[in-house]
Amino acid sequence: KDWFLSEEEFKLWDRLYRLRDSDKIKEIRLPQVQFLSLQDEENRPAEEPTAGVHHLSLSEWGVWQDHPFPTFRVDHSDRCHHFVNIMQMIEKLRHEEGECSYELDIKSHLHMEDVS
Amino acid sequence: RLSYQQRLKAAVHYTVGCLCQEVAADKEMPFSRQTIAAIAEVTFRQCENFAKDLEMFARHARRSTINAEDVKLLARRSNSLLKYITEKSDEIAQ
Amino acid sequence: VVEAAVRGARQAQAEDAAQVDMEQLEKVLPQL
Repeated sequence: KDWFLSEEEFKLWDRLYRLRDSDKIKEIRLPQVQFLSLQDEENRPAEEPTAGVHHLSLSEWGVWQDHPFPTFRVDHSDRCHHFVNIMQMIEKLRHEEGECSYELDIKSHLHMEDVS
Repeated sequence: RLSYQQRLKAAVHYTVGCLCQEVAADKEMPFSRQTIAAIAEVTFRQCENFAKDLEMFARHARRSTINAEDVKLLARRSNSLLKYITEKSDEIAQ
Repeated sequence: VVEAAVRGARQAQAEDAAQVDMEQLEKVLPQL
């Protein structure tokens, strides 16, 4: 009713979801999102492995991300489709050596007057 | 329309190649042709997403033209990128 | 583009790779 948890809801959260000091993982962190190309090398904070802190990996499940999985009520975002398409492209290009099929395909469409 | 899009893609691909060449020289690490192709494709698709957002921003402001303010809004989630884009925008305006 | 290239080059350097290739790009793509 309010936006606080009710006493019952709090007890449920405390019992099932709350991370404790006794847990092996006390904190979960996403990787730092910073533009490497816009910053000084020295100012960038280093990500040191810390005991009890689990750093999530964005690339760990790459093998699974080569096609969109079934959805329920909400479809995948444009960003998701974009990512999956690029992963498929990477898979296709992975086994090429030397000449690039994408390049050979697109080269004929290049007009130098379009390039600044 | 498809031919025009292919022409745009080719221009993006060429430019991406040039930019990667600069980074390769700076970092002393070459790029495979396939990597350049993939980065070009990422860039082109990302531009499509940008274009949709920019159109919506302009429409929201009841304008029929996309302007520099819309572009700055695109960069809002990163302070460093927003600062960079704003500086470039001011340079261009001057 | 520059961000992708810089991240790719860094990854290749970290792996002692001869060049930036698909192996490196797929690792930096999610964060990108």
